[in-house]
Amino acid sequence: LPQTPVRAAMSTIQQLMIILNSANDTPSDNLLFYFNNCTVNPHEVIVKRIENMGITFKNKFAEAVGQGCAEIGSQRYKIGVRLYYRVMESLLKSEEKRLSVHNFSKLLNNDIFHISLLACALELVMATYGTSRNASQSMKVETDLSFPWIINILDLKAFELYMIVESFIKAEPSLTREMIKHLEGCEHKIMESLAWQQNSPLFELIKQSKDREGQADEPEPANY
Amino acid sequence: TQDYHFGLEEGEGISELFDCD
Repeated sequence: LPQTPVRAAMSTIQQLMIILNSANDTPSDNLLFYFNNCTVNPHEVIVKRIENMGITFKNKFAEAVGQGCAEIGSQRYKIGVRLYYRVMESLLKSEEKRLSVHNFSKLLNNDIFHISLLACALELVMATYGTSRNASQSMKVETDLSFPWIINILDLKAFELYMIVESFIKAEPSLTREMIKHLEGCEHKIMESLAWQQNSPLFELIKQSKDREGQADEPEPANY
Repeated sequence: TQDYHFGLEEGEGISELFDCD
């Protein structure tokens, strides 16, 4: 059958459903294994953060789309969290293989890592359902929920999301072409404009790399 | 994923990106 916008959106949604049908709403046994291997066990903080961000997401979604759709926002968030845990597990497995490390305490206790991973998962869910919403216009929308809405409501810097996208795509081989194209589009928006806004962490990274280069250029003191 | 332009270099992964190596 010819691919219409609605059909393309539906197949992406179905693909997302297939991916997440077997995913968990809470950390899997594998994830708990990694959490328990950490010097500082991040489990409680991770679960608490997901709860708190859930409240923020649902409130902002209802504000944007209409109070009558609060439950839809709740469902979207739930799907996003499943994808978040699923990709986290896959990321840790590949890092374990690549680095032969089992203790991911620093990474798993890094707030920015978790918020950017969750934001990436939620952006994908929003984009997948958003296209269908556009196609059906069934919901009253006060605010455009397309990117960068999700990083604004989660109070995440654009470049922080940028840092996770490639690893996210690598870690989740079942993403459809549309999903990957969408995330790539987000990357372009970030590098073309959002990453260059005031207070972006990109400026600090550029400064650090310049400092490193500067040190490399300075002649070594004689006592070396 | 063949359309996506992977840019991370060899030996660069999520741990390095988030300064947790």
